[in-house]
Amino acid sequence: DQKTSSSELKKPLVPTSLNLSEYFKQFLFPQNECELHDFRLSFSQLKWDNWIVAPHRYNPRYCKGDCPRAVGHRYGSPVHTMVQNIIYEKLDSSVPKPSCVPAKYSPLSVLTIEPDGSIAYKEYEDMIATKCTCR
Amino acid sequence: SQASRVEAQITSSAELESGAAPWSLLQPLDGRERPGLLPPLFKVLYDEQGGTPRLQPDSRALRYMKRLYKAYATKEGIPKSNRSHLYNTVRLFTPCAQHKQSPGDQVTGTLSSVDLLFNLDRVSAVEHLLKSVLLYTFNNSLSFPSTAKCVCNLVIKEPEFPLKSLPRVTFNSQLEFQKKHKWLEMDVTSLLQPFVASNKRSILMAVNLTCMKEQPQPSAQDGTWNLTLLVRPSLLLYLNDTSTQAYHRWYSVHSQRRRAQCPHHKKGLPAYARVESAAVSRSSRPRR
Repeated sequence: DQKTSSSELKKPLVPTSLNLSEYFKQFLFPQNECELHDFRLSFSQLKWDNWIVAPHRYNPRYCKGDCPRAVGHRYGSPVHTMVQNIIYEKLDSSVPKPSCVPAKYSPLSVLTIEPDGSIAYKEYEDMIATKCTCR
Repeated sequence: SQASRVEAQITSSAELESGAAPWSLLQPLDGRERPGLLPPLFKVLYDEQGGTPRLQPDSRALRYMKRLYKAYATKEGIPKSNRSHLYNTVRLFTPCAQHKQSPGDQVTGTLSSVDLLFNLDRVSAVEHLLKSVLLYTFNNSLSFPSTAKCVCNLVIKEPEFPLKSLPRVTFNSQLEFQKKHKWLEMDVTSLLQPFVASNKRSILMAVNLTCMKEQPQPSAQDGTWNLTLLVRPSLLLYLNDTSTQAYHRWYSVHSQRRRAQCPHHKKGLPAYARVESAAVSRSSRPRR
């Protein structure tokens, strides 16, 4: 098959319709990349200040943004995330793209007034997002 | 099937309107409400205006707990990591009833003995008692000697039989305090442990406090000073909430320490995979 291999060699590496900058764009990180965002609230906005005495301000933070195609170690994503991305892009777009979600949390101390008038100091797990991931 | 589905929806919404608030469907099956943050959060999800009415706490008790909060957490509510103890919950109860048993004695500074009833309904079965303290606060106007020695005689009774003459357990505690603290803490852990552990819903105790001045003060009349200004004591319970929603400091510190000791420890990877990943990291290191 000498003829085919030589004709193969003549083929341009990149399809002419697609120029290089366009081609590499698909590997860049998205502008609004998946990352942690602040959301400062006070319990009086939720009308909870009649039973939550402290803290006055609470920032639970949240994760938002697009997941890059090559997530890899950057987000601590498992290989499954890239498989899911390939399925979405090449096989079935009804399968959702990987989502930007919290991966780690920190606790919160709360001082509350109980219905019977007693007062409770409690420390709750997983009340503030501290790291995001793509899953 | 479409019609039957619509019909099912109508009946289920009718059941809801019959009175069961939607959030109550999220309550645990055993019917007992789990104290803590979650039930009110569910109410907010269903936009319950105002929530359940609450009794207002004693202002001195609230001031003490705010002071405790500042000692344990930052302004943003992050638990301070410089604390070594294991409790992640502190509950303060003020007595819901008190009956005078015997008048005090002004000369020796004996406080009138009173029966105090504490309702412990808010303590859940997953909260294990680590320490309990009777907390006396003082009126600001109290002309109290700067230091004094107090002896407390405390008798636990059966709430069901308050007049039962035989005291269950008596407890003497010798304690000293300085006025500048404004609080007098008396450790009653050994006394209350069995009651809280057996999930008692209320505790009735008769408290008799006698305080002797350290050094006589010429200004005050000899021996007479007014103890009745001592405000009735509150009961402080230091608990370890063992539920998953509570923060377990010792666990998180321990797991951070473990992670620091072996950073390459890949969670859940089989041994040969760890060897491979170590090989990979070695090969990616620049050759010498």
